[in-house]
Amino acid sequence: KGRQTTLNEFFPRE
Amino acid sequence: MLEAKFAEASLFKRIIDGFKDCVSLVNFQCKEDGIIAQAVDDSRVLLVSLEIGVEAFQEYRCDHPVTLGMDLGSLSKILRCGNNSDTLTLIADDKPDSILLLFEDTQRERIAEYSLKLMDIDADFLKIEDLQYDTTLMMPSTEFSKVVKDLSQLTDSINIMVTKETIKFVAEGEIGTGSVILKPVMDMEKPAESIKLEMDQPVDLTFGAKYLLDIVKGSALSDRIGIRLSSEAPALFQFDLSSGFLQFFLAPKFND
Repeated sequence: KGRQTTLNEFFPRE
Repeated sequence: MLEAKFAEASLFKRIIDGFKDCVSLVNFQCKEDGIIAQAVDDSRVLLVSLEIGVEAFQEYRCDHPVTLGMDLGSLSKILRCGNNSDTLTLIADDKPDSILLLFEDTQRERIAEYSLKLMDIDADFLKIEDLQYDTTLMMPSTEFSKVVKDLSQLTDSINIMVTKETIKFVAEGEIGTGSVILKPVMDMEKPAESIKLEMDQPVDLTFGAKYLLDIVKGSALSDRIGIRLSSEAPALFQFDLSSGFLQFFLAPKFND
């Protein structure tokens, strides 16, 4: 049921 | 030198128990104004962000910033050795290879001292800007925990839909379906039981049930949970401390 996104798609790495 | 004393060891225990099952290696950054930590789970879906402000401690002193890399499994073994009502002092020098945990029972003059070896943890720090959210919810953490545990029995994905007057949780699984509908309510007698909803845009989001089950383990920290939802960003689940917070950022599931 849908694709699990990851945080990397939303937050840049410092 | 770091000396951070909790009036009750149970507070630090509850903080660590709140996220030790989803992340194992964590850098605790100790500074003059308190302790912060950030860690991402192995699947990079759930991010934990902890802030313990100076006011949460009975006594706090940190002369130089110091990073304490700890294995939470090992840390919680040691935390189990102290009694809940003991005071707990964390002690580390400026370049530590271990941290000292001192449990004191002032009534019985019992002192227990443990040291935990520290680790060099190579973890990148994610930059979380101030995110814009479509909807903000505040509700009893026990209520949210029950909904998540109940619906997780049916499925591995839980859908959260919020409209102006309704919060709807839906599970569709192989054995059947379930839904729970909550309405905003103000309980004057017991304010902690209230459900508050601020909605700018309706949301319809799906989250992995296993991550929500990890998040509700933070419920022992606070009788309220704040939930902020956006159609375009990870959701934020927050438990407030007397000073500071435990936050979980959870990446949603998308229908491509």
